[in-house]
Amino acid sequence: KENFVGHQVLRITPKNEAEVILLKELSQLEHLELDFWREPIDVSLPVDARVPFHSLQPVRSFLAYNEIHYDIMIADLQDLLDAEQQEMTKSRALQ
Amino acid sequence: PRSTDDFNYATYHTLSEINSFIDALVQENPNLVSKIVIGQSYEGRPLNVLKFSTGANRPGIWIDTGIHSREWVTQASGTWFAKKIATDYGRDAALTAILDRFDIFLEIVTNPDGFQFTHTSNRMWRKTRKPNSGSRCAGVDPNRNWDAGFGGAGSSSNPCSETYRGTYAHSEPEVKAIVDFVTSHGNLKAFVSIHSYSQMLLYPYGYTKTPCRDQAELHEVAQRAVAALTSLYGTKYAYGSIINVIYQASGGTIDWTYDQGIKYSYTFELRDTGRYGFILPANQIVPTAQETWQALMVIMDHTKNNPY
Repeated sequence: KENFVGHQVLRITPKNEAEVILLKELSQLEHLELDFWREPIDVSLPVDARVPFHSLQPVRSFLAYNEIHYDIMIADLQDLLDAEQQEMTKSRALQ
Repeated sequence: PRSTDDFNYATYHTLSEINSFIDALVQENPNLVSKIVIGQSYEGRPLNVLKFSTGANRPGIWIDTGIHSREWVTQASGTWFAKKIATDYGRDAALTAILDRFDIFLEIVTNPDGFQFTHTSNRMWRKTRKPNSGSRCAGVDPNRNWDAGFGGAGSSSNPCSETYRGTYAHSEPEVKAIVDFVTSHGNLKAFVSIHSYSQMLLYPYGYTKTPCRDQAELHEVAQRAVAALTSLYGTKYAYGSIINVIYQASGGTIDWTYDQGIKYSYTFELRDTGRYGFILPANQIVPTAQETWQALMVIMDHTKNNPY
């Protein structure tokens, strides 16, 4: 089973078109293996990206260098998935 | 569960559990609900559709949930909708009036291979599971695989992309099965495809900026549907055409259905709490389904009252 330990999901809020373009460029960098849950499209829409652990440093550096604001929406994806599995298991046991 | 009354709608379920639910619902409501199999997925799973019908030769309303496999709250909501329809018929006047005139078709797991894969191997899987010749990456985005501006901007030609369109329109059996069903049925009057997340209710087009000819009416219905949805828990939705509200997306489901003549073609993006993305906690399932149902009823009621 694929493991997502250390993966974070960042909610990035571009404030102008230039930042949207920078985020589009970021999304083209295949070696980072980013998974855009909400793609960079328009200033009015937030961008959500799942960032593997090995890409966290370069992505955060990129955002900081370009002064693009972001929040950590999910700090460790695997924690949420473990909780999801536990909930399903508990529900089955109750059933 | 011994019956669909015992089924826990407030938790996520595996594919086999959902399939058992479908069979139980049919068994419990033989005069209202039947199961039709419209095809097979790439890996050979049945593409099950629930048909709610109270008479012969009726026009139809289509609802599908979960064409993107990792969007688990959609399949969970679809399960809740199925029970809601079975329960409310004969009790709720508005739904009864709809079912007295229309059949409702509900495909709860539109992409069963992908859904199974999210449960067994990769919770983040979005696409179908068919291998792509010459690539290490499998799967096609089934919401870029329809013959509506296929191959245009807003879809990818890279098999490793999450928005990979496939080699040709309707290449995915999960898509082709719906295409064949829609064309052979020939009398669907509404088509609603449900996704998550980002809280939007959208109508055609996604592949072109040209407004669809019914835009004014679709916009007005969307406005009322969103108002009904918001009235329950205050969830705020954006609404409008796909290309104006989100982005240019070619090869999308409802662009194709609209171009086939199904005027009331809509797509939802369900709840976004801003904290969980696709991993919406299970305690959000029922509220999400309840509020979405309010909007679905507005669309279905409008379809009933405005024959074309």
